Amino acid sequence: GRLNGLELYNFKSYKGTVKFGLGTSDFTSIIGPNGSGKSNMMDAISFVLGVRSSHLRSNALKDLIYRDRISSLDKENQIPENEQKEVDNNIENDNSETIKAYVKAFYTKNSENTPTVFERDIRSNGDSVYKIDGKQVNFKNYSKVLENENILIKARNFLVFQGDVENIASQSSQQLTRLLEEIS
Amino acid sequence: GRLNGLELYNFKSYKGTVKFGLGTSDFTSIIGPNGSGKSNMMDAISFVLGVRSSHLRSNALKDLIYRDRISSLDKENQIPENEQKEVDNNIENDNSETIKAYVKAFYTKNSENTPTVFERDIRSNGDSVYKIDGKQVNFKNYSKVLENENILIKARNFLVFQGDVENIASQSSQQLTRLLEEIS
Amino acid sequence: RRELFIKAFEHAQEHIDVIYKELTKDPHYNVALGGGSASLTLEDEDEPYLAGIRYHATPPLKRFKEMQYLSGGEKTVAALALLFAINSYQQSPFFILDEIDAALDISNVEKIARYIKKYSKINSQFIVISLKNTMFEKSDALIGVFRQQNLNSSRVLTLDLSGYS
Amino acid sequence: RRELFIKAFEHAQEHIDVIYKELTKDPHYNVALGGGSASLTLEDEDEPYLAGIRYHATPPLKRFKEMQYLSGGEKTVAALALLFAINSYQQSPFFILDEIDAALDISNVEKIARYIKKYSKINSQFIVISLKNTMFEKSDALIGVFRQQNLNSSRVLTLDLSGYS
Ligand SMILES: Nc1ncnc2c1ncn2[C@@H]1O[C@H](COP(=O)(O)OP(=O)(O)OP(=O)(O)O)[C@@H](O)[C@H]1O
Ligand SMILES: Nc1ncnc2c1ncn2[C@@H]1O[C@H](COP(=O)(O)OP(=O)(O)OP(=O)(O)O)[C@@H](O)[C@H]1O
Ligand SMILES: [Mg+2]
Ligand SMILES: [Mg+2]
Repeated sequence: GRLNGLELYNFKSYKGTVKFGLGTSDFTSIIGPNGSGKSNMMDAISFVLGVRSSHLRSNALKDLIYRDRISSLDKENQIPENEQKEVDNNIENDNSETIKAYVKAFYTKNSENTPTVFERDIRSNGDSVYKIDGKQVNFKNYSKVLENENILIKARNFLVFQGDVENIASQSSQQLTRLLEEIS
Repeated sequence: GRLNGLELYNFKSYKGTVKFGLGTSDFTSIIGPNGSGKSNMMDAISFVLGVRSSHLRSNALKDLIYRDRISSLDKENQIPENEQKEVDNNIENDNSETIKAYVKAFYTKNSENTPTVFERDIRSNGDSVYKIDGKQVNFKNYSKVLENENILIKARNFLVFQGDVENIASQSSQQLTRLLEEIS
Repeated sequence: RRELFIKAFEHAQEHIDVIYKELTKDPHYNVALGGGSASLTLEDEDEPYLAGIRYHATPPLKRFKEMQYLSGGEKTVAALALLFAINSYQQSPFFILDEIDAALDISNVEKIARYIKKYSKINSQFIVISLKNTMFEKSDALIGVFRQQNLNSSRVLTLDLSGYS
Repeated sequence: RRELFIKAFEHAQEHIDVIYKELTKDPHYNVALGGGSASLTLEDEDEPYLAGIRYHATPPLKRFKEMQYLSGGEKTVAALALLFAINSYQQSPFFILDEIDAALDISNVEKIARYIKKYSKINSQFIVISLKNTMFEKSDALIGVFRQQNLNSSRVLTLDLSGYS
């Protein structure tokens, strides 16, 4: 399959809606000055695939929502969100919660012509909701569909976060076994 | 004071004797391709100042001696050297041990014209010996002379090893207190 | 369980040396001689998933195989070889790599960029964040990220490079 | 003990903001406006050496002060400001910095190199390992390290740049 494009809404340093396509490019580079938002873009892609927020340089899902400024008051009011909510959210859709931020990934499977839309929202209550082509699914089914595409979130064998590359070579022999166990 | 020059003998990737001076340069850059020996040069300067070998990407002093090749046999034969020997070596000079490797640093104190020669040797028995102007001293006196020059080995507030720079900003508030305690 | 593990391990073991050689050989010399050598070994043949896996890599013209003797740049190249070898077992559709070239000198950036360019056409899509023009000038397209100060927000621009030679 | 600690702390606290501003201000604008802001605060005023010290830094035109919100390059600059502020209390005769510019974009490398060049004349000697020409071209002298393959050894060459403009 191929990643065709992305749409971010209020994700980290991206205010409002930001959309872009990858066109037919097989090798795409993201460039820009320090602090411009390059790693935040990688965080957006990792987030929509289901990677936990602790790998995205933040303590809670709320940190991933665009913020104009952080006043110290804001800091105290934050409820430490329950990470666990990320994984066992159930299907019933309580429409009462507004979507504070989301990321959509447009991905075309090898056998198809139209892209599948993977989406992950952050709601005002701190929950995270997964959708495929607009229909809400639970995390387990979401990651199953990704696994069919060889997108292995647990192994993360296709993501290298900033500053991590050397660690791949210096990981312990046990860690290497665990990685291989994930992909087998 | 000023660092005037260095002399390495069988230190890490530097075989035999390698000497160079810094001249009158206040800002000197060390350049060269990956794996050429730049960080090993920094390790040589850190070593002669008394920094422990665990900060020099090695497990034992023996790893700092130039080696032509590592045969797997050699690996087994290494006695895990007692790090503690680095710090409490006594003055009596048992001449029987040959020097396997050494580093000399030529340093001129503000009030003097001729450089002081700081030297640290690695002996075949795994001991490390400190000398000032050719005369053996114990580690405590050696680091006292350095402290008078504001070269604080324990605080290491003037050394940034490869890959460490961001850690300085993300150290915990306790670590910061400890660092300040070292320099006060 | 043991079957699956062994299958994945043997795949990575077969590929690691070829990939490492390709990442380290000097493109100007066609000699097969070029490139270093790398290997993966099981600590316990009988119950491999309970023990560790050792990784060794020796850069071209060097003699040590332990990872502790590698320099920063040498470790980066060895790490990328391992990543690509492990990934090739269940080839993911795309890679996202954030400043993997930070510790590399210009000749190693060149080698990695060539490898990515070549395999992006054959295997997976590559999305690479880089500050070095030796890396990004080889890509098919650029995503320029900048800060729009008056909005206090990040914005993107895309540029298709395929039209340029 | 408390006296000594407070003295060192107050020295670093007074210098951190000035140094961070100098490292982050845009050299082309002479406006005093330039540069970010940084601060050090004690967690416990009464027995400071038993509690922690908090470090905050806000890059120019940004609004957050927590370190977790900084990017890789922004963190490097904040780290160097802290290092220079703490070292200025008992100024060491020299610094040795190994590839501190790895995460920096070209404009930040330029700012750090200017700072080093300026203060190497006033305070301490600087010995800097770098792969980026924007950094090493400003130095007074170069030490070129290379591998002499037939000897299986590293060798050095020195080059005095002061003769060149
Ligand atoms: N929730 C948020 N809301 C608004 N801005 C945010 C949020 N989280 C992070 N940021 C901003 O994003 C910026 C960092 O962006 P990012 O890490 O993507 O930079 P980068 O382009 O990768 O830089 P570098 O080249 O230095 O690695 C910070 O300056 C921070 O202020
Ligand atoms: N005891 C030793 N004897 C001989 N060679 C050694 C010894 N210890 C390390 N080396 C060699 O030194 C090399 C690493 O040198 P160093 O780390 O200084 O490189 P570098 O110039 O800093 O490279 P980079 O730019 O990648 O950081 C390794 O290739 C290793 O083989
Ligand atoms: Mg980044
Ligand atoms: Mg190095």
